Amino acid sequence: IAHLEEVWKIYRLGTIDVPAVRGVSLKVNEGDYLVIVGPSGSGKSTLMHLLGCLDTPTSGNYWLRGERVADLNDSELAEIRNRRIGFVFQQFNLLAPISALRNVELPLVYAGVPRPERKERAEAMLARLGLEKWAQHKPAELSGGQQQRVAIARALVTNPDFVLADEPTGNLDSVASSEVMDLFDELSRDGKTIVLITHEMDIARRAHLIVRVRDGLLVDAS
Amino acid sequence: IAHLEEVWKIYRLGTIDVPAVRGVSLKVNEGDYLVIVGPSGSGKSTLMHLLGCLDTPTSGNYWLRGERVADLNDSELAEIRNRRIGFVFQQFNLLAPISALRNVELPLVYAGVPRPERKERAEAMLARLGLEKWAQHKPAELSGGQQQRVAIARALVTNPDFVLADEPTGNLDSVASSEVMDLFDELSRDGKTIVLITHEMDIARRAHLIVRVRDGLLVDAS
Ligand SMILES: Nc1ncnc2c1ncn2[C@@H]1O[C@H](COP(=O)(O)OP(=O)(O)OP(=O)(O)O)[C@@H](O)[C@H]1O
Ligand SMILES: Nc1ncnc2c1ncn2[C@@H]1O[C@H](COP(=O)(O)OP(=O)(O)OP(=O)(O)O)[C@@H](O)[C@H]1O
Ligand SMILES: [Mg+2]
Ligand SMILES: [Mg+2]
Repeated sequence: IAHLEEVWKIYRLGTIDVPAVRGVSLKVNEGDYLVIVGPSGSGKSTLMHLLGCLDTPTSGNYWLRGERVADLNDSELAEIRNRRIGFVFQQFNLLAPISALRNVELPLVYAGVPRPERKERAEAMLARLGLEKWAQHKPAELSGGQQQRVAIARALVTNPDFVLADEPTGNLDSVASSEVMDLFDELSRDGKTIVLITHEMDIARRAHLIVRVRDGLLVDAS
Repeated sequence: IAHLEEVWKIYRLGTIDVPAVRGVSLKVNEGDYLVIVGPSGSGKSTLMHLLGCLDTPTSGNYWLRGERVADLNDSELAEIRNRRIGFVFQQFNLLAPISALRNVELPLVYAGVPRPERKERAEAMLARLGLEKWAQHKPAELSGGQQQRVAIARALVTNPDFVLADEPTGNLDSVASSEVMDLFDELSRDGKTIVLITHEMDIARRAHLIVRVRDGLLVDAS
């Protein structure tokens, strides 16, 4: 489903170059359940942004379902991002002025789903994450862990077949964490392709494949 | 140093009341090293915001160094928050347009510390957290874990004697986490008063006292 080939990502900071990802080659197959681990600043989020077509490589190739991403135009990329890929950001990125429910409905608005069905699917996904009582709260009226679960609900509501999640349990206590991970395990059993970033080894052990990065390099995959 | 007596915090959401903290009484003594644990949404961050004078109780009393906080005016409160209390927010709250170094210098600007000393102290604190190479990066040019360590550096640069930290290791791998916790342990040995929120039990075990909350109530302190 996703194939990175000798991909580099170099940020330019004034006159300095910051190589965040350095010559990484990685194949993610349909139905894989993959975890990326590595120290803080090692390039995990950058790698995920490239996989999710949220950023473009400085050099190297990226193929998504056999198509070269560099050859796709903006509207084709937006379509792939909206319908195919569910992304949970490390810093949530919820829209502050609207409620949890409207935040979760948003991807369905872009996908043109009519209002009654949108509302029903968004409510069901919030309930699935234990947040039905908080649907009308705005992000600032939610706790850190509740905001994180709203971000997960928003990523999954379009029923994407490729789920990318950056530290999805970082702000959660052990009970809420295992509820979220049970949901990811279920999606994996349904055949979805899942790539997760975590620094908690008991979470990493649930995946089928662990990929380690350090200083922008892929050091091990097992 | 801090004494909460029968404190409630009730948020008003449209026409509904959301009781986040319900009748909590808690004494924090000089030099204490206290951890607050509890499920997501149980009132931990709300309790910390009250302790840090970032929010005011709906009812009940709060005394800080013997003074009733409700009797203090805005400039007295700002002085206490700036000089006495170091606060690490769960969502970092770094200023996006300025560099990591300038973010860390900011509390010293408010405290009127001259520029050369400000820069030196901010650089030293960033180096203490392993970030000297990233001092010129803006928050969006840092990884999640690096942003979190900048937020910790900013909270500690004024050398406060009361440190409040909300999930300070939430985004950190085990190596960076233990470096941060070693720093907190050192501050505690120096006689600082520390209150931490965490959901990781190996972190909680470092403290002298563990306080458990659930649904806004203090359920246990040991
Ligand atoms: N401004 C607000 N308006 C309404 N409700 C709020 C507001 N802020 C917080 N809440 C609610 O108060 C409760 C306690 O929130 P708090 O942020 O203290 O939880 P927490 O224990 O820190 O959780 P977490 O571990 O997820 O960070 C939550 O149910 C939350 O939805
Ligand atoms: N826009 C940017 N400009 C310059 N440097 C950047 C930018 N974004 C990230 N970096 C740098 O690239 C490196 C990799 O960042 P990345 O966010 O991928 O790390 P990470 O592995 O996700 O870390 P964490 O576990 O702390 O979230 C870091 O050293 C970071 O400072
Ligand atoms: Mg990251
Ligand atoms: Mg919280």
